[in-house]
Amino acid sequence: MFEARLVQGSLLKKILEATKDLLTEATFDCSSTGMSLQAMDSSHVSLVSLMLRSDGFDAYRCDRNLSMGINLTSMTKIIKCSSNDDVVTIKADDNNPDTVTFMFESPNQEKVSDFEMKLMDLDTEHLGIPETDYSVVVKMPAQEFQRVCRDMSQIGESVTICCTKDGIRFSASGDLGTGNIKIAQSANVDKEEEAVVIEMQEAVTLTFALRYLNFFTRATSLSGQVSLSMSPEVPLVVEYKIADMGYMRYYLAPKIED
Amino acid sequence: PQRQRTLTDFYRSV
Repeated sequence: MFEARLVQGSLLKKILEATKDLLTEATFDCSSTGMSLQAMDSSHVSLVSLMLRSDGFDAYRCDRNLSMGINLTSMTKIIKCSSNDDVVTIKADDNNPDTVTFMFESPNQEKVSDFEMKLMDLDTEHLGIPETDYSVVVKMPAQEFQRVCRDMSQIGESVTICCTKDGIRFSASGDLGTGNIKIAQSANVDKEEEAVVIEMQEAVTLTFALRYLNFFTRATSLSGQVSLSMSPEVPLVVEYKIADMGYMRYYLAPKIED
Repeated sequence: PQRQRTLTDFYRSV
């Protein structure tokens, strides 16, 4: 028996929005710890890693580990049938292992819907990602990062991110010319969410495809802040924290000189 | 001159 109740049901809409450009299907792994998902896009250039801890749900029961192969397009259709203020419960019954049920309850309990969705048998590749001490971790407002990625993609297909203790610089070049955006570390801020904070061991310069970074910024509604973790010649980690529950992380392989 | 790497260049399947 698996049952996970989420009063803030609209969170699932935001999570699906944040995966839709990268994934069409994925396996949700459910255990007593929580629900997690790890999946690469079809080109294997980027990876989505979602964690929703069990203690972040309003009720959570998972008697035994369960892997649910989900067509995310189908799940999106079903989740769109919920209202933003609905309570969402995800249920899976051991006696009926090929389906998952989504139940939506209006806040006043006057409307209750349930949708049963067929599960898929997915043969997904799982990557072992080691714990890494990154050379640079930048925390910045998620909306600011979204704006930078959007603006850089007006200029070119790739962005070079150069991070020093003074700040973070994004550079792009293309047929029309070049663009640079430099954001300094905040001197002092009243609101933590508006701060730009750079923790640095060594300066790093890396180049990434903007197409994927723009896909990652679909998660902007999940969190006020985003963190970018970088080390020389390794994948970038872009993390959006999901308050009191976990995170949505994206990994992106860099572009490197041959 | 720069080539897009894949994640499998960096991480192993488990």
